Amino acid sequence: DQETVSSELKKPLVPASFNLSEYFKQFLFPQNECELHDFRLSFSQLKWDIWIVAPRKYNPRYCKGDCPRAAGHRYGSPVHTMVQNVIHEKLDPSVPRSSCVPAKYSPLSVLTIETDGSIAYKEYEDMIATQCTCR
Amino acid sequence: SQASSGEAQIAASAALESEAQPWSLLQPLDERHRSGLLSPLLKVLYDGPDGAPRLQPEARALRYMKRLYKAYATKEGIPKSNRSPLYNTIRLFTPCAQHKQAPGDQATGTLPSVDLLFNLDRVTAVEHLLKSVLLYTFSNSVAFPSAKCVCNLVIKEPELSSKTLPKAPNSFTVNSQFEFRKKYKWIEIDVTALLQPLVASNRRSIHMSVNFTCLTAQPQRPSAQKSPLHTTLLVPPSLLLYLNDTSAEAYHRRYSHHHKRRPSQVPDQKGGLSAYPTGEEAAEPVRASRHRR
Repeated sequence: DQETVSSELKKPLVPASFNLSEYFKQFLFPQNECELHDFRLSFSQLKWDIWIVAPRKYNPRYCKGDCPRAAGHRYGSPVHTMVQNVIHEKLDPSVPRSSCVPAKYSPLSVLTIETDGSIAYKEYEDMIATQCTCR
Repeated sequence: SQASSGEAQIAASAALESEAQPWSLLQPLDERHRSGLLSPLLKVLYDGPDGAPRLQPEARALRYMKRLYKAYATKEGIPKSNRSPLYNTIRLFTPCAQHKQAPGDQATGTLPSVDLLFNLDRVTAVEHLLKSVLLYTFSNSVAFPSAKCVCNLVIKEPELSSKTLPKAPNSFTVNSQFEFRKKYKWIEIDVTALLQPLVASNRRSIHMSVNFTCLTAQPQRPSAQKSPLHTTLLVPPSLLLYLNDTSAEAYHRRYSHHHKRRPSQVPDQKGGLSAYPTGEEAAEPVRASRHRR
């Protein structure tokens, strides 16, 4: 009747403390999305600076974060990734969800002192993660 | 039932693996095939930092290789694309032994010959030699009158053991000419044609004797002190090997067409030796190809 309708209309649509942008954020981007992170390592931490002369710092980078359920083209994931997520959610939770892992790497040049005192400049494949994917 | 028996198998093999020592699962590659970083990484994973004792390299050699590193890689260690895609490994060896041989003759400009022994054990079987140079580095930019020099280099066969039949010593002698210019920090003498067959046949100990005959612009008075040129050329050289590491861990650049093979990267096909002095840019072979061979 008119009274209930008018009292209903007077109620605020959303609680005052409610933040609309926060609300929508959970749909737009997963909180800690799968992405590349830095980790600057100095070879002295591994006590390797006695034989690795250069580079001083080495940033192998790594992938960390949640994979969205429908990890499609955004991560360059194959369709298998979604199949695995569906199995995890609908059929058997012991099958793990897709994981956030490196997809591409770049090489690293290293200058080392060998045990016989000779010096070597070498280039190693796949030493720095450059792109992440959900698999 | 299949799944359960499969699980049983997996559990059994997991049990086996957990008992086995980690090392037995990852058989360390034998010396010839071990790649540089893999075994120290495994050592850190299993028993702490790689504390193998190391001989310290010569300061001049280390300075040269640091300069070469700066020419070929960024500060973060990313390989620059300015070097030839052919080699991904450069090794510098200093002689493990050297003896002065026949004295020189100041009048004719002949310097005493020096006997050198290089131990190339660190070259693995998967590293193929593409280019090799003898490197004379000057402690600071030595100013001396320009000089024309001939380098006489003899590679000697290892002493034959008494058991095997005596064989005429098979030594290679080559001469290479080059001109010194002012303010050089180092010169390189290309010995690829000599070393390639030896390294390819797994020879890891190279015994050679080197001597120079230099004619400077001003005639030397017999009583004159040794010229800086002479003192420089009597310091034992380093041996630089440009190699292609064919193992999976090494970085193999895709050969892009815009990389023209520069003559300095192709060992002399005529078997002759090219000696070209190079200035500051010695670490970048591109300049060398502009020098007269």
